[in-house]
Amino acid sequence: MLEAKFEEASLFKRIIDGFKDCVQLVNFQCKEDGIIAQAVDDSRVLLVSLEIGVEAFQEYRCDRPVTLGLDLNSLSKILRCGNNTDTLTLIAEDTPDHIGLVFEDNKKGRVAEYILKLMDIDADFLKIEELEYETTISLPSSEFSKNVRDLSQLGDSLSIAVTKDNIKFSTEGDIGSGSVLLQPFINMEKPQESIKLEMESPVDLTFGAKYLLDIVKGSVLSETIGIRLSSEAPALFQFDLASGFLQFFLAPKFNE
Amino acid sequence: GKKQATLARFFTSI
Repeated sequence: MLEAKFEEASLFKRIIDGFKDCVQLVNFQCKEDGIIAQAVDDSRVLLVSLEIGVEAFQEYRCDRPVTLGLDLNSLSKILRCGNNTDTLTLIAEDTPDHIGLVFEDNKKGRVAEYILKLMDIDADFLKIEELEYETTISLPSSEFSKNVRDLSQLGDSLSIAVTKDNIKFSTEGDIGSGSVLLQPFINMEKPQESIKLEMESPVDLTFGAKYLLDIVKGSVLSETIGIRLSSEAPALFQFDLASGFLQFFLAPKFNE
Repeated sequence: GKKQATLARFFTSI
């Protein structure tokens, strides 16, 4: 039996909104220590990996491992029915063919119950090895989103180049080109506005803008984004939750 | 131009 209660439905809504536009059918694996999910987009370029730790829940109980095959489009329809400040409890039997979602507004005594049929999703769970990265940066997710959205108007590829002194986002397209240069700095009063840079060797990688536009939707989850880059591994874009994370692994573009 | 790699380049099981 799974009973997982979010103090506010808005957290689960934001988690799903953070990646529902790039993958549709996702297996959520529920275990004693929380919920994990993983899915690859149809073009096999972007991998989403989600981990929601037990601490993210107001109450959490999972007697034995259970896999919930969810269609995120359908799930979103139900999530829109709940109010952000409602509590949300996910309920499933040990071998479920459906999941229950219960929204409760304790002040009003309002209880809304929905049932969502589960999907049988044939997807392997990938064990992601600890990848080696040459560069780690972290910056406000709003800054990252703005750069991606601004530059993707001009070109369908976006480069991220990191040296020991700065981070440069750039693009080139038919109508022109653009770049944004950022320098690391620490904001002591508002640490979440800092730009941090750790670099072993410089990297200059190019990514499909359409995938980055999917990734920035994860910004609803965290004020900062961590980006790890290597010429030998897919780039890792990470949004941290209070307990857990939403990760995107993105394969870069290469010279032909 | 540059060509989009897939994850299979990095993860053998994809």
